[in-house]
Amino acid sequence: NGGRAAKLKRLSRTRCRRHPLYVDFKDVGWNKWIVAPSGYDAFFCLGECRFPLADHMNSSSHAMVQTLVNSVNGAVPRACCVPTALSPIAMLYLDPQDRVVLKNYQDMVVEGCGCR
Amino acid sequence: GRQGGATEPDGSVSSLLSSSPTPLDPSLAQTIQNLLLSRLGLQSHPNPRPGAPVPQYIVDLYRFHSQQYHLVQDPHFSYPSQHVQEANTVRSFHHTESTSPSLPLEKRQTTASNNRVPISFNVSSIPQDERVVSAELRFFRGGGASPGPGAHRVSLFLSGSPGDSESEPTLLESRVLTRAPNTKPAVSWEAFSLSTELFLGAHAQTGSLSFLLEVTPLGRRVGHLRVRRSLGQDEHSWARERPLLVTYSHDGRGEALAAHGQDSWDEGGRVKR
Repeated sequence: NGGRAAKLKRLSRTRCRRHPLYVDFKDVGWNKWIVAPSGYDAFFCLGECRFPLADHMNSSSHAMVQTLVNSVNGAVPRACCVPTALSPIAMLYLDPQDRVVLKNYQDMVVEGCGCR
Repeated sequence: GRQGGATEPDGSVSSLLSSSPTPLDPSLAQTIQNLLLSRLGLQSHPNPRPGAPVPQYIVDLYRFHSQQYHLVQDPHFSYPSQHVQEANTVRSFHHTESTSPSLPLEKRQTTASNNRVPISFNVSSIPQDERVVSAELRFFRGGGASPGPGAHRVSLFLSGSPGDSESEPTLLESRVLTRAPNTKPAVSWEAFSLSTELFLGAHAQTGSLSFLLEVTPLGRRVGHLRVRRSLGQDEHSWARERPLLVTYSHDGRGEALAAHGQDSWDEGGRVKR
C-alpha cells in the first residue's frame, strides 16, 4: 500500500499544472524602456496529460479522445499541457520617441493550465 | 526569468525540466524578441535617453491601476474611469518647446501675448490603427503658478498648425477658476477634455495639435496656469509641472484598463481607503 501511495503521489506531482515563473525585465535588458513593473509573475504550464483526465484539468473533448487513443496506441501522443486561462498586465514604458505609455497587454499571465 | 519550480523540495518540476532543450541560439532568441515586440505594438526595441522624464500623472495612474494605492503620490489623484472605460492604452505628450537658437529663453517667453500662450503637441507617434476614445489637456495649477485670490477666466482655443497663422483660433472651452482668499495654495491640475475628432484631423494633416491658452484675471491680481518654464528651472522640476496632453486609446486587442479593480474606487474615481 505504501508503494502504491508513493506512486500515486509521484504521478499527481507530474500531472499538468501551473508552475511559478517570475520574469525579471532586467534579465532580458528591457528595464531600460519598461518603467514599471520591474518584472512580473508569468507562470508556465508543465506536466503530463495522462489517462484519466481529471475534471480540474479543463480538458477539451478532443483532448479526452486523444488521451483515450494514446492509451491503446502509444504512437499517438498525449494531449498537451497548455494555458487555458490568461490574464493581462499593465505596463508603463517609454516609446521610441521617449513618450510615456501605459498599456494593458492581454494574455501575459497564466491563470490556469489544462490538457488540450 | 526565474523558475520557482526549481526550488521545490520534491524536485518534480526539475525532473520534468531536465529534458528541456539547451538555451536558444542568440539569433533565434532575437527573432522571438522581435516577434514579441511586434505583438506589443512596437516596431523596434525602444532605447530611451537616460533620465527621460516620466509624468507623475501616468505613474499614479499605473500605481492606481495596479492597486498600489499607497504609492499614489498626488493626494488629489482621481482615477479617470470615464476616460479609460474603453481604452487599453494611455499616452502622454509634453508640448513641443521652441528650440530656436537665435532666441534666448527669456525672449521666447515674452514673444507671446502675456495672457495668450501657444502650445503644440506632436501626436504623430499614435499608431494609425489605434483609436483615440478620449483625451484631455492638463495644466498644473499650484505653488507660484497658482492663480491668486479672485477669479480668472481660462479659455482654451484650437489654433491652426504652427505654420498656419491665417486661420482664426476656435474656442474649445472657457471656464472660470476661483479660489477662496484664505486657503493655502492648492496644488492641483486643471483638465480640459478634448474631442477625439481633433486627433483624426491631426493624423490626416501634420501630426501635431496646436492650442492657445488664454488666462484673463477677473480681478486685480494676475495669475496663470503653468504653461511656461521658469528661468533657471531644472528639467526634472519642469517635467512635473508642464502641460500634459493625455490620450486614451484602444488598439483593438484586449481588455480596457477600467476592467480591473473597479470595486476599489468610489463614484468620483477616488480611492476607497
